[in-house]
Amino acid sequence: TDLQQLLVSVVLDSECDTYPNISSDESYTLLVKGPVAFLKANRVWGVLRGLETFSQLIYQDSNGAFSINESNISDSPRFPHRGILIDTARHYLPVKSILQTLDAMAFNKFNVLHWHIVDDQSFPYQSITFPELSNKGSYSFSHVYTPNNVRTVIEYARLRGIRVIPEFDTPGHTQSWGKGQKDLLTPCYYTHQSGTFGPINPIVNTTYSFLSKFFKEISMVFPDQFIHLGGDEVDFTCWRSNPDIKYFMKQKGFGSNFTKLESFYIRKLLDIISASKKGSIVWQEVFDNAEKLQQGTVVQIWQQETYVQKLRVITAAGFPVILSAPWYLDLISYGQDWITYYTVEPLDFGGSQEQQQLVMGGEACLWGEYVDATNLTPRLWPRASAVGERLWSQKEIRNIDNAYERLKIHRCRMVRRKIAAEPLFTGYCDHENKM
Amino acid sequence: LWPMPLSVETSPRLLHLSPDHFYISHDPSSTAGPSCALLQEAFRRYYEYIFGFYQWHHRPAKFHTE
Repeated sequence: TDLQQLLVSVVLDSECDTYPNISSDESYTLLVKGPVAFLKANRVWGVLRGLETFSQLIYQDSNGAFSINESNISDSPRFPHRGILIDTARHYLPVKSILQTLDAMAFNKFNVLHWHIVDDQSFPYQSITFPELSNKGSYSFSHVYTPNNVRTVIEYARLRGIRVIPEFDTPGHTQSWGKGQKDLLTPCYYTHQSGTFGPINPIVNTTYSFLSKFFKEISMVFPDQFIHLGGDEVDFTCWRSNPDIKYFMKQKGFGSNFTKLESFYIRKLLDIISASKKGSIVWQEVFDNAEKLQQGTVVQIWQQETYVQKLRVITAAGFPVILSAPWYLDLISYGQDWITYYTVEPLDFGGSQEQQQLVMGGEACLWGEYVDATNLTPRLWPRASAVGERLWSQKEIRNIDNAYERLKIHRCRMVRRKIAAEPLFTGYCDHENKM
Repeated sequence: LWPMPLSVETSPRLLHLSPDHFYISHDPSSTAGPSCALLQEAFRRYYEYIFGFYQWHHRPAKFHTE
């Protein structure tokens, strides 16, 4: 019996020419029966996920013949936000590496690329409004992402049903911003003006007029509803040393509590983002340090020691959360650490049903200190695949032995599709016989 | 399968596919047709993942149009 055709049907408005968003419907049904198989979805996003599943059902035997079992599949994701964070500032990643990451994400049904595009070390994002930021802040003139590069990444992602959320972390982690934007950073005083600069200067109006113009551009370049504003690891040492900042603190009644100054800055920044009709995602310290955080702000949890408690506290306060803390893939350990990532249960934090509904999903994070184009892919995959199944599949899918058998085949499938995914353990891939 | 779908029923009954006689296309009732570049591109991509790049470029012309 032959299978001759896969007929694809989109039921509702296809959304073919739109960008995916947090509410995108990725559900699909797949009926494989000869001679015609049927893939049905409400939107194109479901078709993309169904095509991936269909392709995984087909296998090639040792004689080279292609086969598929008759099957009936109904599928939809458990969490709507399933992301991979990559960092293109600590090490530059060529566009080709980013596109390859998007391919691998599609194979694992991830739907968000969290692009941590700039950081202390470099500013590769080429801004149209402020070209000096990358002219002076990138590692070199060629280590930049031009507007055309950014458009390429966004479109490549869209074609795979993947959203691109850029992160422009401030007021800390902004050393590279200071090179191309005079007076943006706070001058530090250690007995006298030291010539070093700290976080973004939150007390001058020029800062906010810069941020307004800059984020207006960002909100137009990146189509997603959300922008990640960072807000983590703000070092108060420089602010504390600056006499103008101390005077401002006194005037505002902040005393010596610099978290209030940080909060003052973030509040103004969140207003700027709201004015651009975008939503904001921030790291957890913004919630910790804020007296009052705008409702609807999405809080991303990254600190590992207390993440269960944080899930409880932040959702109890009514804020949507994204969980990253248990999935820091930059932490390398010996052996099968995919199991550690796989066994995490995002909703086991003792929250009510309402609190659990505020967990939008999670992200596997690979920071850039020790990865560049030479090792990004093998460090990500198949470890990120473990996170992928945790976020897509039902809670009950957690048997390690079963997962191991499937994941080792999936790893070989990725390798066959030119993703240099590391082995899970001992063994081999069937396709190696043909090499 | 990875990640595991919500519900999977498989039968032992095997169907065979041939790169030259298999194609992915739009159901006439679908709201997305050949003008949907996102899907056209996805059909091409997944054909290649299933059968390999060579077959896509060497299949009969009628399959390209279909």
